[in-house]
Amino acid sequence: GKSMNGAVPHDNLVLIKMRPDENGRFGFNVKGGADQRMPIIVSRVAPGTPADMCMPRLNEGDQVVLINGRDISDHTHDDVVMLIKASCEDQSGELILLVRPN
Amino acid sequence: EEKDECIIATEV
Repeated sequence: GKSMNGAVPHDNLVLIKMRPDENGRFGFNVKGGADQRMPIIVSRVAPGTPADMCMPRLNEGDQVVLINGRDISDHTHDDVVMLIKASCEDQSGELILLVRPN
Repeated sequence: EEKDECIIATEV
């Protein structure tokens, strides 16, 4: 029962946390971006990678809403990719995605 | 013109 009373609806959203592998990869592909007038969508999750094995799992078709708490709705494709890659150089190394499952 | 077949996917 988390009524937001008309605020931005966060129902049906899933928080996914993962750490990169030893090569600094999370193991998923993203498409879209503000410059392409498309939402950021997970287009592929490679088997056996952090994105595949985290709980809850990242799934193809998931729409990425927030990256490490940051609203990416105005970010270009390249901005989003840089933001994800930067998170593995972060102190925690953790990537936190808020996604809307497809 | 719209290029709707031009979808870039980047691996991260």
